Amino acid sequence: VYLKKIVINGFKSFGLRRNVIPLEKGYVVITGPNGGGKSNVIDAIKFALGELSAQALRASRLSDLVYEGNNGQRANLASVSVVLDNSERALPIDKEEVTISRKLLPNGESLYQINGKTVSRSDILTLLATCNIRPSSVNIITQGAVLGIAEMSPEEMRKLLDEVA
Amino acid sequence: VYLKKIVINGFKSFGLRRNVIPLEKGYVVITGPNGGGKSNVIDAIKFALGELSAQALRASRLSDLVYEGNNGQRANLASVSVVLDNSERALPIDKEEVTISRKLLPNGESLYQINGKTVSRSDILTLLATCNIRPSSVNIITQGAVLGIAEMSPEEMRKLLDEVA
Amino acid sequence: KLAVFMRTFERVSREAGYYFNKLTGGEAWLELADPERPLESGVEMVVRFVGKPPRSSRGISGGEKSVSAVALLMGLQGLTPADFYIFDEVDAHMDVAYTRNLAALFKEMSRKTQIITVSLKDIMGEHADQLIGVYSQHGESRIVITKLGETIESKAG
Amino acid sequence: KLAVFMRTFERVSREAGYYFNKLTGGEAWLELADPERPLESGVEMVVRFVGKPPRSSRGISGGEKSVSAVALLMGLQGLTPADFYIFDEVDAHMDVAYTRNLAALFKEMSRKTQIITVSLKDIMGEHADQLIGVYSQHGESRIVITKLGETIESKAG
Ligand SMILES: Nc1ncnc2c1ncn2[C@@H]1O[C@H](COP(=O)(O)OP(=O)(O)OP(=O)(O)O)[C@@H](O)[C@H]1O
Ligand SMILES: Nc1ncnc2c1ncn2[C@@H]1O[C@H](COP(=O)(O)OP(=O)(O)OP(=O)(O)O)[C@@H](O)[C@H]1O
Ligand SMILES: [Mg+2]
Ligand SMILES: [Mg+2]
Repeated sequence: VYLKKIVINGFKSFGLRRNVIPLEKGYVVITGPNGGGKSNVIDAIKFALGELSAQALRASRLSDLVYEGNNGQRANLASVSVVLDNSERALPIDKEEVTISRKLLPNGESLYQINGKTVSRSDILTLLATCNIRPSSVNIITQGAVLGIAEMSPEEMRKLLDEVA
Repeated sequence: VYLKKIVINGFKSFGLRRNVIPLEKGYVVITGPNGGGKSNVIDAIKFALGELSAQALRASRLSDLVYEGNNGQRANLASVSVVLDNSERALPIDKEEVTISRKLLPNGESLYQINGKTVSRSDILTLLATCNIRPSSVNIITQGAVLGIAEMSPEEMRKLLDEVA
Repeated sequence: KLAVFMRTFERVSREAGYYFNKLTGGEAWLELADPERPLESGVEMVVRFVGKPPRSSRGISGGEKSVSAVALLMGLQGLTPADFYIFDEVDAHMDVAYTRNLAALFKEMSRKTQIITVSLKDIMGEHADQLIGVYSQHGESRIVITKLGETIESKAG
Repeated sequence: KLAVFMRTFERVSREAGYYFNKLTGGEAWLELADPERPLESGVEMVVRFVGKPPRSSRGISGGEKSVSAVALLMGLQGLTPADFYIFDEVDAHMDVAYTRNLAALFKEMSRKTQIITVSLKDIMGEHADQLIGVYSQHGESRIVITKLGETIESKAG
């Protein structure tokens, strides 16, 4: 279940156009100048996977996730879709690809969809848990977090070990 | 009052030999591989200027500051001297240079000296305060601290401003 | 319960040590802070860099912490294998030698697991299957995708 | 009391803005979180990067935070001028463009104030008056000093 494509529109620094990012299966490197939007791509993935905490997406409030451009231009809603490869049917859905989408509506509510069908957030989390995918699991390391992992106290490291046991 | 020379011996990764680091007045760059001892040089300066907190020197306890080499080799005491240029007599001592030294003795006590004369820690702090030098002031930025400065809350930034007013 | 924990502990210790050795040439392992009470005890990662005595991962340098953290994360992977990893500038404090080792490790692991990493260093992208450039233009982010030599401008849908 | 604070506030705001502009070409200033109560109010730094709308320094990227923090620190200098500055890898998250601007700023400031900086990047050392190499050998740190072309091995006294 690798990430095949991400589609971002109106989320953080990604403006009103549909930004399509196809991803290869192997070794992918994202690069570019400071403030370009690299970490926002990672925030977009976490957002689509169901991340609820604005702080974990580096925003003060969820409403800060909606694109704000120059001259007061603002998107109506923030939308991210993540297309997962399902050729090995690891996810219990009989399709080659599974698309998880989330839209942050102007009223602050989130709309979740699997392959275009509206579902609840817990439907998404349950589906992804079958493949060990969670919005804030050990396989997504945000910028600056790496030093903190080595500085974990013995109690914290124990907790981490118990989580994966 | 710039830093002219640092002499380190038995402090953190600096072993039993006397390590002498002459410093130029202008733009000095310290470089080298990971784990070489670059940040320990900065810890050594803070230590000599009177830093009391082991955590601020990236150690769990003060006794961790004493050099521990391979095969259980250990220094007896950790010693750092900082030679300050005083050609403009900014420090109220009539000498071209002023040497501040600190030794961490085996009993955990610290021995402070100014130009070889034993003094108290508060004598050192009072002398240095005449030139705005404190062990943990805004002009010494430790590794990893820079992101935290931009992430200060409005209350923290206010406190910083009040401190320098 | 104790047997399950000890099996996890041993396994992560061994795997973290394997990846640490790949990254630095040294050794690493996990220790129980209080071996008398294994069910409640905290856990420490001990690392021994080449030419140095063993130390807890909390008392080492910035770059040394970065490689140790990556080794631990990879070690945890054995238990809960993930199909993809995302790393955001984990190489920021690493020197050229460790960065090169990291890029080689990521490349090797990418045969089995998708590895997505953000980096500002050319070394990290030298053997990438895909290079994604993200930059800001007129106040919004744009994407340029390069795959092994061809450049495709992200199609604005 | 209010007058003293407002004078400090204005001054740091102006100076931080000057250094921010030198580093990025954009603008920066300080704002009172609660202008009605200046004596208790918190303070925010607002930054406007070239081509982008103004934002609080808390909501920007890693590299953008690094340049903003350096600009603020330099802005504070006007009030309590220090004779020396020490920076430990403040350029870790900066890209090549900002790192180059930082090195140029440090070089310029070093005419009046001693600047000591730790960096793993060659760009930072290109115009240094002195380059100090620190490396580990047989489990202890050693020093090599280069001054504008000559190399002197640190004398073990
Ligand atoms: N809601 C929003 N609307 C518009 N721009 C936003 C929004 N939220 C954040 N930004 C901007 O997004 C930009 C890019 O941030 P991001 O952290 O992704 O950069 P980056 O490429 O990771 O940079 P770095 O290399 O410095 O880490 C920042 O300049 C930030 O101010
Ligand atoms: N008391 C001690 N005795 C011996 N070595 C020590 C002691 N305390 C710390 N060290 C070691 O000092 C080494 C150098 O640490 P330091 O943080 O100065 O490295 P650095 O050059 O800043 O590296 P980086 O580029 O990764 O930040 C570390 O490997 C650490 O384990
Ligand atoms: Mg980033
Ligand atoms: Mg360091």
